[in-house]
Amino acid sequence: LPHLNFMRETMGVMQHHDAVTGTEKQKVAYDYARHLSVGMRTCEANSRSVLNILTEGESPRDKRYGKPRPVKFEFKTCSLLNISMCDVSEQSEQFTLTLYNPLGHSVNDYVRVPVADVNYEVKDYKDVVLDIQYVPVPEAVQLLKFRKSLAKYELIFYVRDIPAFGYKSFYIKKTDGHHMKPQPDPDNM
Amino acid sequence: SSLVDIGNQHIRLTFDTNGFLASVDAEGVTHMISQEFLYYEAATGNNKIYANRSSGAYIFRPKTDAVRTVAVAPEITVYRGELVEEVHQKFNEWISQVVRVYKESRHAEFEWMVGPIPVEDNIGKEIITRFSSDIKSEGIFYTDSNGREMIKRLKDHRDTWRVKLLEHTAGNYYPVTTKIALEDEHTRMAILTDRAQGGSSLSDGALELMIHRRLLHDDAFGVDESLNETAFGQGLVARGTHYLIVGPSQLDQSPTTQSLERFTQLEKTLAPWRFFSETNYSYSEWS
Repeated sequence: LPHLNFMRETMGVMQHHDAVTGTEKQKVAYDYARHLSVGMRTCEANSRSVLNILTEGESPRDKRYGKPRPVKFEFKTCSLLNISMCDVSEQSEQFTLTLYNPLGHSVNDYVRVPVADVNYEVKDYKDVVLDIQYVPVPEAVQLLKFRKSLAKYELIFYVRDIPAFGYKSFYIKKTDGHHMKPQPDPDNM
Repeated sequence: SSLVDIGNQHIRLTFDTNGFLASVDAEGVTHMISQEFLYYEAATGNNKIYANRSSGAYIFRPKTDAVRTVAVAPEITVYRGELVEEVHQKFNEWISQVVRVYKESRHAEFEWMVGPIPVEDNIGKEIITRFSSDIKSEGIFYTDSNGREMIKRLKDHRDTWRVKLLEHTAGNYYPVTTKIALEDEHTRMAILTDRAQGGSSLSDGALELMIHRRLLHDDAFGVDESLNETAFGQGLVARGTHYLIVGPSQLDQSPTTQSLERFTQLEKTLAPWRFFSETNYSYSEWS
């Protein structure tokens, strides 16, 4: 509850007219950003905890061994995905991506994951290997002075039917195979 | 091969030989729609009287109604694949964009990046993206009210009093939280935003949205600072997305375009949350 309350209070502050319109002084803007950043992190702890409870549920195998499966996942949010940055996807040999749909109807989604190379495989929970595509991170983004990232590409895949107020998870792993790096269309240079 | 096009069976975008968007094919009908980045030069003054008011945090006040262009021929690179087709556009050293159409989508995405806005010439700049079409909107456009109902706007007009605008551009700007749209009896064009922005339709068939601003003077309404935010010793860079939806208009007795806009708006503003977890588990263990 204290985690949620921090974000609740921050959202209260964000309803001040200066926060809504951007007419706050610069130092106040920094403070707003700090509050929102901390609020996102505190709520992340809650979602991590809830998702771990949901994904841990006792499976038949667990019952056979008489104990819950001791699986804990990080469920990190990557707040810099808008500039194609994410430590987990850039640096891990294998990782999972969980998509939670906050809407009251199922949705489809094109997922873009920043990656350093073009040798990944994406599987869903039914052991189906998904079609993927790579596109380069735009040159202007790669040249941003403050962007410290290994990601040169974005891995794209299509997710169908994420259930309402529900989630789907994907297992993403580096492979030994070599894939073609995305090349510009030569007819349109 | 001099023209570039990207798209799918629902929507197809064509770019001219200069690298600008030239037309959009939506559900088999071709519409002349172009898109470009422009900027207004900010007004500066001593704030003693209204006529000398500077553009600032509280008010958008261009020096003149004229806009400046940023590029005559953006560099473009095209990437095609099974899931998405993208055009990467570079307009200048501080404006670039990726235009993309996913295989299953009925809209086009414009992911723009602007900044750091140069101000070495001591001129504040307010950057806009403008979509111009052949739609005969007759000065009428619609902006949303906090993502809910759409409010009808008529250029140079107020519903409850006779207005004579002295500032033609700023006086026609309205808040846009998620959507701005216009239409005629056949066609409707809507742009969805990923954040609140100012927007307008200053000529028939055209929609514009302000995406970034960097100003060098305070407007004397209270903040007592110019809107000139910096980070790492340079002006801020803003990156965001616009979603373009084109289709038959409401007047054509077809609710499809507006319902598509509504679903897309929900799915973009409340997009699935992404959670990443590093793991040592094999696939079967994880499964």
